[in-house]
Amino acid sequence: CHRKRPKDEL
Amino acid sequence: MNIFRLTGDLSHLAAIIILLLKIWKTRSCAGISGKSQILFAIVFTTRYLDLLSSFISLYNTSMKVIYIGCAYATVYLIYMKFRATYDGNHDSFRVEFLVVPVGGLAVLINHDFSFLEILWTFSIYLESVAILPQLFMISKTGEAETITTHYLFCLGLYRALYIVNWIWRYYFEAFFDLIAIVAGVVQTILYCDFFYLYVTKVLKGKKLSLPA
Repeated sequence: CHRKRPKDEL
Repeated sequence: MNIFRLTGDLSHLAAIIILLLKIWKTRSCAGISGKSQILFAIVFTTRYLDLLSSFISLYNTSMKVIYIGCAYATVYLIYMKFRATYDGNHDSFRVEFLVVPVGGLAVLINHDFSFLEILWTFSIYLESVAILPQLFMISKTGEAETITTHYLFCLGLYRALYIVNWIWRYYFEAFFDLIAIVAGVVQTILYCDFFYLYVTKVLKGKKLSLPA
């Protein structure tokens, strides 16, 4: 799983 | 993009516009916490600094610009244009009790110890509690205008839809972000009491008022 910030979310 | 995130974003946008229209049409910001609105302006500003550094999509960029623009417009209406109608005596939540611990937490628990990343984390933590001055104000005055409750409902719905979005992304994209999820769940829990009142009172045509 990717544990990183969802850059595409607002 | 999935349908839950899209409707969540649109619900968020609806909330922001409902609040702006309420203030504009009634020429009054009575019952609205200016402190919560300042916190939201800080949330959008610190989160969307990446507007300057990375491009995701036209949708992403335009929504960010609209959110920031509306947040500052709301703050302007409350503290400048309709300042005379601002109920500062009832807006007495001490925001430093939110901002200082949230700032500390963002420095301690983040994905990467860099300027932009800490500001992003700060905005996520701050958003989860930014509505507290507004909820505090309602509990203090014991009532809220119906239009204000629609605003709060749209804002809470946006958070709830984002949780469904994260469940979706976990299953179908193997993607999850613990910081966003924990903060998002905390934020949604803060709305639960309000959701109950909204469904049992406002949707039945009654004004939202709390027992004294």
